[in-house]
Amino acid sequence: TLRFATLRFATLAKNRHLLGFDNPRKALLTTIKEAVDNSIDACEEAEILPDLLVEISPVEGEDERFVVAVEDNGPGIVKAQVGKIFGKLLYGSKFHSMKQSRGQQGIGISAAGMYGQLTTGKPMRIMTRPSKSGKALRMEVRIDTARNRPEVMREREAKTFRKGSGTRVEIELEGRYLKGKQSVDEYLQQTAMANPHVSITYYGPGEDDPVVFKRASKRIPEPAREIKPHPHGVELGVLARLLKGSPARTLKGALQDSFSRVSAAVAGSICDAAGVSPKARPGAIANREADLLYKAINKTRIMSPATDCVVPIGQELVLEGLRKEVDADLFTAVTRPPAVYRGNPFVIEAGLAWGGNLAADDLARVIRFANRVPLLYQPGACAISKSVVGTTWKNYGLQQSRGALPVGPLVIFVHVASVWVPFTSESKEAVAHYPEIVKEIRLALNECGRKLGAFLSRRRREADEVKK
Amino acid sequence: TLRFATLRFATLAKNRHLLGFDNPRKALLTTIKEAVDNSIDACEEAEILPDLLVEISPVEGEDERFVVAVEDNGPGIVKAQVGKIFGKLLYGSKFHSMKQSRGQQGIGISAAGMYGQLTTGKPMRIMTRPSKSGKALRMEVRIDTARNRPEVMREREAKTFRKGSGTRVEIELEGRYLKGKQSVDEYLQQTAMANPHVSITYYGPGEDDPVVFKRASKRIPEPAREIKPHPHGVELGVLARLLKGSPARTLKGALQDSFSRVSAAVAGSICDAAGVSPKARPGAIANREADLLYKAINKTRIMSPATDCVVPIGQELVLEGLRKEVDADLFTAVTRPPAVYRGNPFVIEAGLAWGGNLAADDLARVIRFANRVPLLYQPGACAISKSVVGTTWKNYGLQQSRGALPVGPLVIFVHVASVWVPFTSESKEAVAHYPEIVKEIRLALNECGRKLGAFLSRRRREADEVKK
Ligand SMILES: Nc1ncnc2c1ncn2[C@@H]1O[C@H](COP(=O)(O)OP(=O)(O)OP(=O)(O)O)[C@@H](O)[C@H]1O
Ligand SMILES: Nc1ncnc2c1ncn2[C@@H]1O[C@H](COP(=O)(O)OP(=O)(O)OP(=O)(O)O)[C@@H](O)[C@H]1O
Ligand SMILES: [Mg+2]
Ligand SMILES: [Mg+2]
Repeated sequence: TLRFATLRFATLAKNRHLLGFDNPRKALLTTIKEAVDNSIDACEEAEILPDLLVEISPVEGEDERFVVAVEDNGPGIVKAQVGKIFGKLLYGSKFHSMKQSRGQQGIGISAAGMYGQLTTGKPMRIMTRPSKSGKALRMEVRIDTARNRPEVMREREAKTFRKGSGTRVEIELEGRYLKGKQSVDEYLQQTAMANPHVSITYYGPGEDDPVVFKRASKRIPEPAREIKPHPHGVELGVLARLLKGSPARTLKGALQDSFSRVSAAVAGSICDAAGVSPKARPGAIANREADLLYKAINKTRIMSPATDCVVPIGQELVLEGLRKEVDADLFTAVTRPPAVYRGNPFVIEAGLAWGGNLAADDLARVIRFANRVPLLYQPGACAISKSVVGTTWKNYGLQQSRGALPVGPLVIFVHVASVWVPFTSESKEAVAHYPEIVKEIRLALNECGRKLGAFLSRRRREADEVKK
Repeated sequence: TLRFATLRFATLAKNRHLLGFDNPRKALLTTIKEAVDNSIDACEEAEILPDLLVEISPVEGEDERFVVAVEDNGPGIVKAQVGKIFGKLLYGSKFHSMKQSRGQQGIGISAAGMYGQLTTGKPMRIMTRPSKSGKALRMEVRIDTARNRPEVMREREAKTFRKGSGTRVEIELEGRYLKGKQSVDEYLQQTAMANPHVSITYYGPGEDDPVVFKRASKRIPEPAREIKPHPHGVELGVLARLLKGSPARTLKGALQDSFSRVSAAVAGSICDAAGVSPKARPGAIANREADLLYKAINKTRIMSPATDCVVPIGQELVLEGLRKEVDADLFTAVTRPPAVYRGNPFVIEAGLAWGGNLAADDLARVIRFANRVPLLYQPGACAISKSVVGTTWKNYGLQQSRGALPVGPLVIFVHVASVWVPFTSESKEAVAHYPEIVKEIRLALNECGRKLGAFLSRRRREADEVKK
């Protein structure tokens, strides 16, 4: 029988691995990641220096249940939005805005809340004060699985919520806590590495004393500026839809309004090249004319998109982050100039740390970031790992087997920053292989690799001289 | 501003790589795959030996546009369903049915049609005759992007559609056609390899003569039987929902109805272990009682799920497929006994071909299948590749660097068959790393590897004897 596979519990249960909840250990990490990402995004958007509190508390009498709490000093959330934000998939403020942010889909925290309810039956608990003057509210959000909609219940004043403004999210879920690789601890440590302006106070399960990641910089990063789509990245069907839906009275006006880098002159030459009147009503554009405009756009020289929509970490702070994290002899970092894939601006940053007390006969360790968020899973699926494996490290004096990572006392840091990171799935764990992105990562790695190669040959020469 | 990122053009355009349309070459392949999978599924469901026609025709006057047509002799499609099937995401007949099939999400062909309209503005063209007695209909399906719903237009009799029953799907899209690795040709060839009962007639772009893959077997595979969820795979939230929605009058009845392998006796002992009355009304079960039942279920011994819901290819036919495809000295294959991951039955099959005219110093070639569909992309993300790389091929006499594929004149065939294949994204290109699945693949590879190892040591001994 034919019917809809609507986005509800059944879908989440079947597709958990698509959303990052494959197993209890990963589910715990994904839940924290989604909440922390939201908090940092919200603080940056409001130009507040982020102070985060993360608590993982084991549930008494249950062996694999935790209450995860993430609290921020952000702008808070208006009561009317709470139900949809936490209880509806695909609802958010970032999908349609073309600028760099950690969240981009509208799925993250609602999926985490659903996973909690799926495994423990418990609702999410939200506390928020949306402005310095108002009361702080506390409420529970559960998903009515029969009607597939959120229910907001037990709303009352949150007398214990002391922040001037901010949000606290609590989710009770089935999870597993382990230290080491791909752990919550590693995630928070790497988050601090790529976000020196954030401070995180972290209470692990059963810990009375918190781990504190103090902020290393009081400077809020320049906020990303939203841009309009660039005409060279837009498909025929999207162009047709933009024109049909445009409030402008003329085609020429609609082209200027809908796109970035389209001035009156550029709009005029697009119309001329297409042979369509610039005064035509955009709502009346037929498919054939849209096709002519589409081809004309792709033949017209148009300035590249503005790049203040992306926010690289910056060479200095990448180096500083590596120095804090790794004991090494050589540190090098580079921020590439902005580039574009499918109309979306992006920036690649890379860094290397070599030597020190790193193991000389281990495979290199790759630390990956996308929009300043650590990527801890699915390296095999990631364009970053593929670019590292595809780089000829032998050129810089390292050992490397075909199809594998280089061997040596080496840490490789790569950051992909974009208005829309092309992840391989909604769990946002690995970057898809767009050739423009792979090319830029390779160029960044080669730049750092050359510095490493020069350092290593200099050291070999010095060692040879000492022998003589 | 907060709003929904609804599943329409904008989402498809942004998430193309999630659905398999990353670039024109892949989009052409994905479109053919989604249509071919649907045709084979429909024929098998109706117990018809599948005869497929696949045509790729370049569009005159355009350099990168093709019309893709896939036609089958299946049961056809009822007119009232055409709009939703081809024009609505998440609409299908397979998501809720727990049995092996190639399609499982309700997304495939609608995404392909949307991609066509996105890149060329053209609607899909559907011809279908849903029974031997009726007229064949022809209609166009386009997506109204403003209202996000399908429009079925220009419906008329399809005088050229000669089959007694069946469906023809035509999509005009931006694509690129290249032969060789990861091509349409390779996909059809591997489809024939894993589906010997299917015949495919294939007209490539500009080809007057078709490539014909004749059927190698007149036996239709045993159809997969649908099963109910197994209680051991079900989460607390799903249990709660199943009980609340059950039409049964008692809890005991609801347990028997909702699950496979739950007899009256088993249902009774679950209720006893939970301390909940078997006569309780299922709709009145509160969260606390659902929790008790959930824990009781997981402590109760329950027979493993029935495995007639999965359809392995079978050792003989795997060997036959390899022999047809590869020139080698040794062939070996194994079908593992059925296993379960997260309540879902699955079966692993593996095969090896060694020697012959395969290159001795190349990395081994891995041919992957999921539910009899070739997986050509994202090997790095795939549990199959990870299991191959994680197998210690040195134990069987092969060379292998750490973290890489083995080296040698070797082809490795792996098939994952399940009621629900856990793909890493909706493009269904790679299998997610469930430990139960990885373990079974390793066991299958080890079984085949031991045969290879024995063969190679025997050959070495024979070679040594010849030297003496
Ligand atoms: N702590 C918070 N403070 C303020 N606003 C928040 C907070 N958390 C979530 N939001 C709002 O709720 C929206 C939905 O969050 P959600 O995590 O579901 O999606 P997203 O962050 O937009 O995308 P993604 O799925 O990639 O995480 C956000 O876009 C943001 O507007
Ligand atoms: N050629 C066909 N003949 C008969 N029925 C078809 C045919 N193609 C599609 N269908 C029906 O339309 C439904 C939707 O197809 P669609 O490809 O969108 O999703 P699916 O095959 O169920 O899942 P998936 O997204 O994994 O492909 C199918 O489930 C099937 O019932
Ligand atoms: Mg988010
Ligand atoms: Mg399908």
